[in-house]
Amino acid sequence: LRGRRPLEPADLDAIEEALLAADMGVPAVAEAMEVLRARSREVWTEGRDAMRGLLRQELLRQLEQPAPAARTAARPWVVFLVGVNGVGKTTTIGKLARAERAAGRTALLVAADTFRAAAAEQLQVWAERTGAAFHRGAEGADPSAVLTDGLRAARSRGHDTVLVDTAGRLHTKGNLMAELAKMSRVAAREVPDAPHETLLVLDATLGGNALAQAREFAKAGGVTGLVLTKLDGTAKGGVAVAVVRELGVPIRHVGLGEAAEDLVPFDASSFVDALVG
Amino acid sequence: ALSDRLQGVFRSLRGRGALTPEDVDQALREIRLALLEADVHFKVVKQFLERVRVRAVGQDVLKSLTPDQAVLRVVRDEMVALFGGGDAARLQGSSRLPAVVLMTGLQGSGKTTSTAKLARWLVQGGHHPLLVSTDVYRPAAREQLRTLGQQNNLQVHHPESLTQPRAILESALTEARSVGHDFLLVDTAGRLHIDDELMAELEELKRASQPTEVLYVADAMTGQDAVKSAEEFHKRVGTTGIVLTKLDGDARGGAALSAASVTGCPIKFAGVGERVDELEPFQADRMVGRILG
Ligand SMILES: Nc1nc2c(ncn2[C@@H]2O[C@H](COP(=O)(O)OP(=O)(O)OP(=O)(O)O)[C@@H](O)[C@H]2O)c(=O)[nH]1
Ligand SMILES: Nc1nc2c(ncn2[C@@H]2O[C@H](COP(=O)(O)OP(=O)(O)OP(=O)(O)O)[C@@H](O)[C@H]2O)c(=O)[nH]1
Ligand SMILES: [Mg+2]
Ligand SMILES: [Mg+2]
Repeated sequence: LRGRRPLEPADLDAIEEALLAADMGVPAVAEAMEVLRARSREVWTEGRDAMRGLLRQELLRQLEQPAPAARTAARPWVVFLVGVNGVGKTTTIGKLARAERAAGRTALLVAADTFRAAAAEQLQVWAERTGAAFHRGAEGADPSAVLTDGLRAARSRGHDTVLVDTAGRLHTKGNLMAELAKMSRVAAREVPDAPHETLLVLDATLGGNALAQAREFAKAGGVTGLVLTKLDGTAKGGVAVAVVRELGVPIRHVGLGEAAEDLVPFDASSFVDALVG
Repeated sequence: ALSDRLQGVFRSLRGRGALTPEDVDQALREIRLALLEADVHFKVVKQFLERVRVRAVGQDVLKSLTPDQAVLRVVRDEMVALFGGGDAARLQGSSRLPAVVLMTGLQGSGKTTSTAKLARWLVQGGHHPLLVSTDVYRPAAREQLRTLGQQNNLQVHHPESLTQPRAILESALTEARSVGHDFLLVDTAGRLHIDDELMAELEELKRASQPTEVLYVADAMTGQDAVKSAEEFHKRVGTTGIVLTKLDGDARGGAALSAASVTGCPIKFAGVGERVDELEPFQADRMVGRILG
């Protein structure tokens, strides 16, 4: 037992502050500290490093539970990107389009954000950059109508994948959330079981509000997975842990920059390492 | 709500006569939790609580018949003070036209939309702003500002053939001077505060335009990171004010306190919606109530 000592309050404080600074949120941090205190009695610890090891285990356990559902042979495979304003939905579609191409699949990008200035133009640039097909409607058109036309085009042209860009919307706006629910129903009418994936995009800089967002988006259209963007910044995205636990869906992708190649599959252990420090 | 929690703290102490500083500490713990839950950065919380504690152990609180209300009053006063008193909804003009307002901030925080909002607000105040986008990186960024201009009858300078931010800015300055615009609002690309190259570009744009205002546009839903980014932007480009966006959501908005506290900048405006008319002068007392819950 040479060199081992029980946990000191200063160690616990330092860990607690690191978790708070990573945006894990007061309830999740309190719970993690409780687990730490409980487990630190059952093992001799070597101070902060061992404590971090315990924490890493605990957080990995929470994050690795829901395994992502495998893609089927359904064609077209329809993916919605949803989330509040400015989190990175459109850019993430550009990155996913590049990944589809790399996987040898054809993609159609549907500009179903008919509200925001130059939203369709922004997505069109991504289609050009990644060699994807592109479908849009008139500015101010009904998003469900654009979606319907887009899905019909994808079916008739035999695209493998349809990536649907939706307008940023605050989860507190009932009419906008209802519009999203309607888009899910419309998609199911055009393509059986569509949307096959609904990815909720969360900005790594988000604080506790991410949890409220996740709940509402899950209720409105269903969420099958998460994308955590802007992890190339200094924000750690700790709130994603609470979202994964609450929704029971996995983090699928991580955004690490603004270019088409800046998307990686979620890696729980490197994410947790960054959280715990 | 914090008021209820403080009532709870002091109810258990009632009938013991005057409060002790230890009783105040218990109240401070409740305040700490409320602020952390509101996404205020934990270091900002520490500093803020210290200011509150110094005042809260004063006689007027300890001897108060309603100590919970007295403590709450101290918390509110200190927070409003941190927000710069809340009457800062002004853009500094210049005798040397145009007065330049530089819009800065992280990716997606609402700069382009806020640029159009501020232009409309200036027009309402009888001014003649020119807008320009120096965002050459984001797909269709310049189109976005141009479209917002067309939709809202705002003048946007759009030198199609130029591709360098510095050249675009110079072209806009020339246009503004020749036409006699009294304000030039400069939209910039979103950038990370740790991206040295892009932060240097921002410093260069500032040197070239000598702005009267450098506004840091911050998303009200930001968590602990608000301190790091606000502080770095302030250090590198000397921000003069903050625009807090997406306040029409239900984020508690602790990022506001973090950003204001660490930069010493007043929060000048609040974005309360996606439409260009959804901008308000920042109201400090309203923000305090929202953060405290
Ligand atoms: N650094 C960094 N920036 C990102 C990342 N993902 C997106 N961005 C940037 O974030 C900003 C907003 O991205 P968008 O794709 O327009 O976000 P959005 O969710 O579609 O926005 P709205 O449609 O307006 O709601 C852009 O400047 C992107 O380049 C990322 O992973 N890292
Ligand atoms: N609900 C709401 N949405 C807002 C507000 N301000 C901006 N937005 C939305 O937030 C998203 C991002 O706004 P932009 O103006 O494109 O943000 P930006 O900072 O210019 O983004 P980049 O240039 O990519 O860094 C858009 O969907 C806007 O409509 C606001 O006050 N409330
Ligand atoms: Mg978008
Ligand atoms: Mg912009």
